[in-house]
Amino acid sequence: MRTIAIANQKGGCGKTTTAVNIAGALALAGKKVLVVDFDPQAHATIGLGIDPENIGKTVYDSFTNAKLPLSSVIVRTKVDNLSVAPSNILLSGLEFELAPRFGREYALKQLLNTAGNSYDVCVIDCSPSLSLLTLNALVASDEVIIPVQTQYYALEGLKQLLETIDIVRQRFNASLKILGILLTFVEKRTTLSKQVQQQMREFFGNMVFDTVIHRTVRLAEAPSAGLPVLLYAPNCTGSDEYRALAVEITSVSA
Amino acid sequence: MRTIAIANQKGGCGKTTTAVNIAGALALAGKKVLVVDFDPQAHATIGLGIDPENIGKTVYDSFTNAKLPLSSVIVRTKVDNLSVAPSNILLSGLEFELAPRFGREYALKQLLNTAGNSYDVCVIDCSPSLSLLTLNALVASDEVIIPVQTQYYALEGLKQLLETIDIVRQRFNASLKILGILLTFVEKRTTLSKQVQQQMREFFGNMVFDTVIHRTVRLAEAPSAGLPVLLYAPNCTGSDEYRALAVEITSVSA
Ligand SMILES: Nc1ncnc2c1ncn2[C@@H]1O[C@H](COP(=O)(O)OP(=O)(O)OP(=O)(O)O)[C@@H](O)[C@H]1O
Ligand SMILES: Nc1ncnc2c1ncn2[C@@H]1O[C@H](COP(=O)(O)OP(=O)(O)OP(=O)(O)O)[C@@H](O)[C@H]1O
Ligand SMILES: [Mg+2]
Ligand SMILES: [Mg+2]
Repeated sequence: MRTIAIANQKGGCGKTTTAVNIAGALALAGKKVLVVDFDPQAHATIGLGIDPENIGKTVYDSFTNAKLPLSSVIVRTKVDNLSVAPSNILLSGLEFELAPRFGREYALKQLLNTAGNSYDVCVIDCSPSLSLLTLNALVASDEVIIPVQTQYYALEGLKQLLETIDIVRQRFNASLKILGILLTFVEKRTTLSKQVQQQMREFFGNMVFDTVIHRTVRLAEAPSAGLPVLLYAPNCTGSDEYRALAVEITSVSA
Repeated sequence: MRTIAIANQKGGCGKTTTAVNIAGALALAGKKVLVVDFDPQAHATIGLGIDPENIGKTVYDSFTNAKLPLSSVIVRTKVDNLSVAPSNILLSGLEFELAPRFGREYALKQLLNTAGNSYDVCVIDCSPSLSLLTLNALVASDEVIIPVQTQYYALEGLKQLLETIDIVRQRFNASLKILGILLTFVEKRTTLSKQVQQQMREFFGNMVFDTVIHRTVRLAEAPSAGLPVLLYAPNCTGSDEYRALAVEITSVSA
C-alpha cells in the first residue's frame, strides 16, 4: 500500500483539502484508497461526510485497544473505492499516551499493517504541528506532499519541516521521499502570490509540482456537502487541478 | 496589565495577523503593548520584523532558566510603544518539559509577572492546537479573542474551543472572559462567507464583534515588511478594520 502523508505545521495551508481531493481523484480513477485522519480536528472525516461525534470507533480506539485492528474502525464514504479511518477530539490525548512508549515513533506504521490488504493508496491528513503524531505519520509513509500557501509566512516554516523530514529519514524511515511541494491558494491577480510562486520554483526547482491549486470558493464549499470537490462541482477549476495532480502523482511510481 | 490571548486550534484563521495588528493599533493609540509569541512557528516575531534565527534569547529561555525574567528577553520593534517576547522553534520542546511539572498550567502566568511593569496591554499569539502551551496562554489571560474564518471547517472546531475555555474557567482561571469572536477572511462576493457570517451571528449573537476583517492582500503582504498593516498600508481596508477593532476592544474595559 503506497502511503502518502500530507504535512506542514503551518496552519490553514490546504492539508485537509489536498488529502480529501487527492484521495477523491485517485478513487474516481479506480484506485482503492484509504484516508487516515490523523488530526484531532477531524476535518478530513467531516469533509468526507462523516460526523466525528456520531461514529463508533476511531483511529484513537485502534491505538489504545490492541484487540481493535485498524480495519475495524474504517468506514466507507459516499465515494466508491474511498474509505476513511476517522478521527475525533480524543486523538489529541494520543500524544501523551504514546510519549512514554518504547518505539513510539513507529506506532502508526505498525497500525497501518492492520488496515487489511485491499488498498492501493493510503493518504494521511496531519494536524498543523511537528508533534509526535506528525512524526508518526512521516515514519509510516513512503512519501510526503507539502502544501504551501503562496503567502509570506508560508515560506518561513518550510525550513523546519524539511529539517524534520531529514531527521525522520536518517533515524526512522530511510525510504521517505518528498513527493512534492504543492502550491495552494494561488491567485492570478496578486503580485504576492506570483512572487512567492517564483521564489518557490527558483529555490526548490523540481520539488514543486507542475500543478498548482488556485483559490476557488468551490473548494471551500465542498466540505459542507461532505464530498471531494470532484463530485461536488466536477467542472470547476479545483476539480481540474486536483485531477491533474492525481495524474502527476500516479506517473511518479513510489 | 490587561492580557488578551488570541486562540483557535484551527490553522490559518488569522491568529497571528490579529495579534500583530491589534497590538499595532493599540500601540499607535498610545498604549504600551507587549506581544508574547507563544507559537514555535514564531510568525508574530517575524511579522514584527525580528528574525527568530538571529535573536539572543526567547520566551523559551525565560521558561527554562529561572535566572532570566521575561523582561530580559523582550525586544523593541520598529513601532513605538510595541515590544515583543520573541519565540523560535525551541519553544516546541516546552510542551514536554512542562508536562511533568507541578502547576504546569500556571507557568506562563507566573512568567508574565516578570515582564516588568510598564505595559498596559499584553497580546499572546497562540499556535494552532489545544496543547499545554495554549492552555497556559488561556490560564494567563484576562480575555480571549477567537478569530474564525467565514468557512465551513471553521465552525466545526469552535465547540471544542469553547468547551476548553469553560474548563479553564472552572479549574484554573475563573475570570477568563471571551472578549469576542472575530470573523476573518470575510468576502463580499461569496455566498459561503455570507452564510457563515449569518450563522455565526445567529448562534453567538453579541459574542461576535461588530468589526469583521475582510480578505485583503495588504494583510498578507505586511509581514514581509515586518510591520503591522497600519504602518505598511495605513489607508487600506485591513488598517481601517483593525483600527475599528482596537476601538471596540478599548471600549470594553477588562
Ligand atoms: N484552493 C482553495 N481555495 C479556496 N479555499 C480553500 C482552498 N484550499 C482550502 N480552502 C479552504 O481554506 C481553509 C483552509 O484549508 P484546510 O482546512 O484544507 O487547511 P489545513 O492545512 O488542513 O488547515 P489545518 O492547519 O487547520 O489543518 C478551509 O476552509 C478550506 O475549505
Ligand atoms: N484578512 C486577510 N486577508 C488576506 N490575507 C490574510 C488575512 N488574514 C491573514 N491573512 C494571511 O493568511 C495567512 C494565514 O493567516 P495567519 O498566519 O495570521 O493565521 P494563523 O491563524 O496565525 O495561522 P497558524 O494557525 O499557522 O498560526 C497568512 O499568510 C496571512 O498573511
Ligand atoms: Mg486540516
Ligand atoms: Mg499564527
